[in-house]
Amino acid sequence: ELTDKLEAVFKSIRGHGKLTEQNIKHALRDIRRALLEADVNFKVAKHFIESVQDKALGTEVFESITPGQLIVKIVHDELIKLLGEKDVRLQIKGSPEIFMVCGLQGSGKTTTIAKLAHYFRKNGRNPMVSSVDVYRPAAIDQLRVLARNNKITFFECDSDDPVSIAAKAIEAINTNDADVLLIDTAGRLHIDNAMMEELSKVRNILNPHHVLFVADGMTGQDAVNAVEGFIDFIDFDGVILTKLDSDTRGGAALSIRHVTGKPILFVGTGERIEALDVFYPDRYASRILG
Amino acid sequence: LLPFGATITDDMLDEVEEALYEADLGVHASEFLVEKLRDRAGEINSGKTDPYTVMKESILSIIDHAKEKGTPTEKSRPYIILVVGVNGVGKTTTIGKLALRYKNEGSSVLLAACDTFRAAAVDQLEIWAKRANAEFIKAQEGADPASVAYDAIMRAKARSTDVVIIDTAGRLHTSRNLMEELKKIRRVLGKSDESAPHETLLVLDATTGQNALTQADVFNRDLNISGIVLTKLDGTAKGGIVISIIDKLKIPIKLIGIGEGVDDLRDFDPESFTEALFA
Ligand SMILES: Nc1nc2c(ncn2[C@@H]2O[C@H](COP(=O)(O)OP(=O)(O)OP(=O)(O)O)[C@@H](O)[C@H]2O)c(=O)[nH]1
Ligand SMILES: Nc1nc2c(ncn2[C@@H]2O[C@H](COP(=O)(O)OP(=O)(O)OP(=O)(O)O)[C@@H](O)[C@H]2O)c(=O)[nH]1
Ligand SMILES: [Mg+2]
Ligand SMILES: [Mg+2]
Repeated sequence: ELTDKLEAVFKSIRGHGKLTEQNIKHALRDIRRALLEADVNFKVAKHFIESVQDKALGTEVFESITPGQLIVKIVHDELIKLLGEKDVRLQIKGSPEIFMVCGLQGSGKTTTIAKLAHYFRKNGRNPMVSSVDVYRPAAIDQLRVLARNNKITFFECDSDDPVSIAAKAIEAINTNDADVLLIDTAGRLHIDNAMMEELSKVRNILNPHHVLFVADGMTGQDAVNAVEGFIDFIDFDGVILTKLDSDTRGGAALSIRHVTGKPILFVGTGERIEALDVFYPDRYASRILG
Repeated sequence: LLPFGATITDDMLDEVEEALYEADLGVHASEFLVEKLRDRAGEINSGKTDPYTVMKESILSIIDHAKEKGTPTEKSRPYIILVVGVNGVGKTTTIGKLALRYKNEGSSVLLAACDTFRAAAVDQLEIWAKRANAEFIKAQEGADPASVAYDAIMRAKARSTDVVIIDTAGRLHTSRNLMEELKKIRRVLGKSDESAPHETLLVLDATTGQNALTQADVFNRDLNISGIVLTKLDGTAKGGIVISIIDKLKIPIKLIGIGEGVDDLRDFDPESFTEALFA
């Protein structure tokens, strides 16, 4: 437990005194270790520790709080600040509103699209979902089954070209009286140029109000590579982190946030249709610190 | 990255440490390997060896100590392979690739769709069975995974099928109920043949960070994993966490996934894997 470790480090400087570069050196090393074990990208961890050090140096240690507690409080506050101080909510951008979801293979996009549609329906809107994943075996069946099981309108299209499916889905918004259209895309690698080009074409046709990057909450150091690749190619404006019902520390959130500055909007917390929670920076900060 | 003739300095060790972290080796393995470089600084600085060789030798030695588990030298028939792992790692796709491999070797293969939970999971596996020209069995309406597994073994015995591969639903190692469900499938397999399952393959995603070690630990405790398949190595993730998994749990990495096509499966090669860590 990080707090206990830091308490031990600071036994020697209880009471009066200032936090100095010398006496916090070990604490910072322990914190860096904790962040790396939590899957925070090592470059991000390095920058983060530097900002904690800046905040900590020269800070007075009062009787009411131990140095260890003070450092943990600074770390906690810095984490919350980096993860996004105020809960950023999805801004409604008029009707009909178009969402496109993207990400690496297996991150949870199809399941998340269904969850989002359900979330909008519970909030009184009329969502329609469509898939342009013409590659993965039974990918479109998967979304169709999820939609049917949860009374969500599913756009049927027998084209096998992602761009034309997208174009037809947009035309179908009015006929279906939908006010939200959610488009599921195939998982792809940021280094697969052909697939990234395709994603770019689909995005151009959709001209979506929101492009959401769906990332697996258990992702390690590679989180940074993936988001940089997707940002360069198509840009996105929000992130959904999935599978956080696991015991993963989820440091990828910090890396993604630090590198892209994009808000984390939701977290996936299970396979059920309701398992989509709003992202709370302060709860998440505690999770990362373990 | 680690040129021959490089001298051990603190800056150089920092660079090495960063490269190891970047490959997802994790704190424990990275610190261990950096210590190795410090220990042998004398030999390195005098040119007797170089940093790259020292690291490579340490890693290969760890990989070498993985035990060959669970593969009987006497091949049973049907040879039963249980495939498990958390959600979305590539189990179903890997089974499709594995099925083709066995078919190309002349074996008859039956794929059992024991993921009775996820939307279109059965349809997905059925398409893979067609691609690999393998037999396929799925649940009777509402049947549970264990009974599908049992039916699969019965069918394989009746038809003298060589290999049965069992697809299971993705599940978190943190879900007690779902892990118990897997143990039940395993028990049912053991009833039909006390040496079954002959292989229990844990599929891990190369993009997963330190949680992969926890996954391997829990799945191994509950099911006695005979080998690991590391998927998505065609991406930029290096999967270095498997070094710690092999070191701590002694489970061998048997196969790697390098793409989404039916041919994108390779035997794990310690040398090329280790070289790729530093690429
Ligand atoms: N436990 C858990 N499982 C999840 C969560 N989100 C998705 N899953 C599961 O993760 C697996 C992959 O989900 P998909 O929705 O198929 O992922 P995808 O990104 O669409 O996959 P591709 O289309 O192949 O790239 C499925 O088994 C889902 O049920 C989550 O928040 N928690
Ligand atoms: N690039 C790449 N993608 C892969 C690889 N293996 C699997 N995939 C993709 O990863 C995604 C998930 O694969 P699945 O086979 O559905 O994974 P799963 O473990 O069966 O998923 P669940 O049953 O939902 O838990 C699909 O889009 C696959 O095409 C691989 O080696 N490389
Ligand atoms: Mg999908
Ligand atoms: Mg599957």
